[in-house]
This record gives sequence, structure tokens and C-alpha cells, in this order.
Amino acid sequence: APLSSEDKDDLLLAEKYLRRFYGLPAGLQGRQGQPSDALKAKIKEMQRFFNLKVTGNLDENTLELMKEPRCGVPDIGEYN
Amino acid sequence: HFPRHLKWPNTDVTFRIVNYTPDLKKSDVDRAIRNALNAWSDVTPLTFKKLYKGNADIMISFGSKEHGDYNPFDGPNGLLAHAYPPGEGIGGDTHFDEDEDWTKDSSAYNLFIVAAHELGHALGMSHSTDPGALMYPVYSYSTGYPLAEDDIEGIQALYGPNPNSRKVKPRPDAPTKCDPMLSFDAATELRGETVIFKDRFYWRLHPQMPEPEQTLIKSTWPSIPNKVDAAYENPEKDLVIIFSGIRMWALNGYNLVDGYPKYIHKLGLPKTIRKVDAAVHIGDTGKTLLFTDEEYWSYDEASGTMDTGYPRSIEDDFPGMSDEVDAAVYHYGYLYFFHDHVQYEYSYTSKKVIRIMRTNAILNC
Repeated sequence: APLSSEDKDDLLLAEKYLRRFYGLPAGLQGRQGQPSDALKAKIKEMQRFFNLKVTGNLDENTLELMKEPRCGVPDIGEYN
Repeated sequence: HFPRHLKWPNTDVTFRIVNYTPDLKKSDVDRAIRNALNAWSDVTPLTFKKLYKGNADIMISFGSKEHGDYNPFDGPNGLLAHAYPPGEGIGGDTHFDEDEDWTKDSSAYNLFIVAAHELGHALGMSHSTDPGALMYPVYSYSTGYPLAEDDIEGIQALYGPNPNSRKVKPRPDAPTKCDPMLSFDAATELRGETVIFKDRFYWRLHPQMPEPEQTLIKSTWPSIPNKVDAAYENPEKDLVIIFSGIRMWALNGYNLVDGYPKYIHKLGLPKTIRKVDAAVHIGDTGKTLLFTDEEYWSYDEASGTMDTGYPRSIEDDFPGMSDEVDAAVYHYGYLYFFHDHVQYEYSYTSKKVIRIMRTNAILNC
């Protein structure tokens, strides 16, 4: 079934967040409406950093944290 | 720290405020930046000299969207600011998103708090995973000295301690939910959620959220003290009462109710009582039990008076329980008492302890 627009928005938000703060490579991540392995790995990395339950899924807690106001400096990775 | 542990080679660092936000008076911006720098210089040998022209190590500016570094801001909320680690050129530069509403209090984004965090980056600090640390990447409001132990250890690992050490009182680290020795300060229901207070933080447990959420008390309720002694919900009045020392506050949902704080003695407690250890409302009887040291009181919510014959001994009336209580909640005929790292499940009808668990079992540990 096609993704609801709310799910699509969440996926876009997550991609943008993970690209900016966790070095997720650019490119289409959820072509079939499912997060790719690369996206899942980055979600896990973020969940580990924030002491969330590490599922690799965009659960409510993870999305809520992604929407919080924050500093623009990446949490991990080489600083460019 | 950033990779390769980037830091300034000298301890005398210069800064320049390139432009100002119209949200605040110039003097307020100057003060926020100076105080933010002082937070770091208090614990290190670093000194900061202000320049008014030319190139400084740390160039501070306000800008919106794309503002000259190909690292654009995003309009209101979301990204608040960013800073570059120590280095030549853009290194150390600190940028604030002008699309945010900058304040010197808790009404919007507090410039001092954000500046202290960003200047931490400008000195070589990366993000902390400790939600109680200043270098945690998510904004939260707090008062008092901004650095936590984690921040101080981090900056001193780069520059060493301040040789003329002024006494600073670091913020304690955030409590960890699965610490086996964890105790609670207070617990209450709030419209179907459970809220647990510990130090400067509270955990929010929602039936549809798999993991508890930890937040600074000041971040949600800036006017409530950092230490909560007791709390209870009166669902009939849709109020949560929060006790700290001899004062109490009321919440309707997450909003503070006007007319508070009030003195706890308004409830009928004698003036000799200086704090309430725990409070719980028993919906079936309409009574609220208030625990103080080894005794408890019964408050009748309907009449707004303290019941006669109290205080009574906790040990006598709740057999099997410890004689003091840190926090208590009531669910479907069962009272859950918390004392130190132990939780007692007490049947209100059969008047006995049914189960003993770890305090943090409620936090899925």
C-alpha cells in the first residue's frame, strides 16, 4: 500500500536529520517506503547516542527527539 | 572532543561580536556572551579578550538561512546555532540563527545557555550524551551555573584546571534510570501518564511510549524549584499538586495554575512540618495521604480540611512497609510506595504488602 503523507513526512524529516547530524550519505533512502539498511544503521546510531531503545525504526520517541530544537553541530563523525 | 582533539594553542583567546540581534539590548547580548565565556574560563586557564575590530579567534554573529558558511539555518526552531572547533579562519566562529526569538529568560531561547553551549564547541568540545550536560545537543532551559561534571572533565582534559580555581558548583549528572541504587524524589499520575521526579529531572512514562522520557524540570516548568519533594494527582479536579519545601504548585495538564505557589500549611499541616516526603490521592475515598517523616496525614479533598486523628504512624497503618516513604502512586486498589531503591506494592483493601521490587522496575529496568 502507498505510504500515508504523514509517514512520508516523517521519513523525509529523519533523512534530513540523519544526513545533517549523523553523516547519512545523500540519495534516496526509502525507495519502497521502507527505510534502507544505511538509514536503519544511522537511526540505530542516533538512538544509541540519545539512550533511546535501539530498534533501527522511526518510533515515536525517535521522531519526537528529531523535532526538538538543537545545536547544528553534528553529533558524530569527522567535522568538515 | 572533536576528532584529533582540536584546541587553541594558547590560553589567551580573542573574540569579537560582529553583529547583534534586534531581539535583545546590545548590553544584554554582551552580558550573555561574557557570562557564557566566564563559565568556561572559571574552570580552565583560558582568558578571553574582546576585540572591537579586525579578526578575532572566535567571531560571533547572528544570521539567518544561508549566512556565508554554506551551512544554512532553517528558520524558526530546529537549528538554533552552530560553531566551529578551534582552528584558523572560520575555526572557533560561532553563529546564531537570527530567525529564533532570543531572550534573557525562559520565555523563548535563552541566549546565555545557547552561547555557553556553542562556545564550548568553539573551544574544542563536541556533543555529550549526558542529558544533564551543557554540551548535550538538545536545547533545554535551566538556571544557575551551566556546566555539569561531564562538561568540566571534558574542557579540563583539553586545557587543564584553572590555577586560581574559583569555587564552582557543577550541575550533577543526570540520574540513570537503570542504576540499581536509584531512588525517587516524587511520583504522580498526570492524565494517564506517570511522572517521576529525581534531582533536576523528571521521567515521563506514557502507556503508548515504550521508553521513559527524561527532561529537566526547569525546561518544562521554569518557575518550579529544581527539587520536588512530593506530588499527587486529583483527577476529579484535573490538578496535579507539586510540593517543594513549604510551598506547593498546581498543574492543569502541563500548565501551571495561577494563584500558586501556596504554603503547604494551607492544607492544615502544622507549621512545624517543613516538607512533605510523598503524597498520593486515593480516588475511591477522596482522601489524599501526605507522608512526613515516619507519619502520615489524611486530607479530605471534598471539604478541603485535614481529617482528625492524624498524623498516624506509617509503620502501624501500612504493615510490612518501611517507616518512611520517598514517593507513592495509587493504581486500581494498590498503593506503590517507593523508599530508597525498593518499591512496595501494597494492597489497600487487604492491608498488606503483596510484592517488593526494585524502585526502577517502573522504568522498565
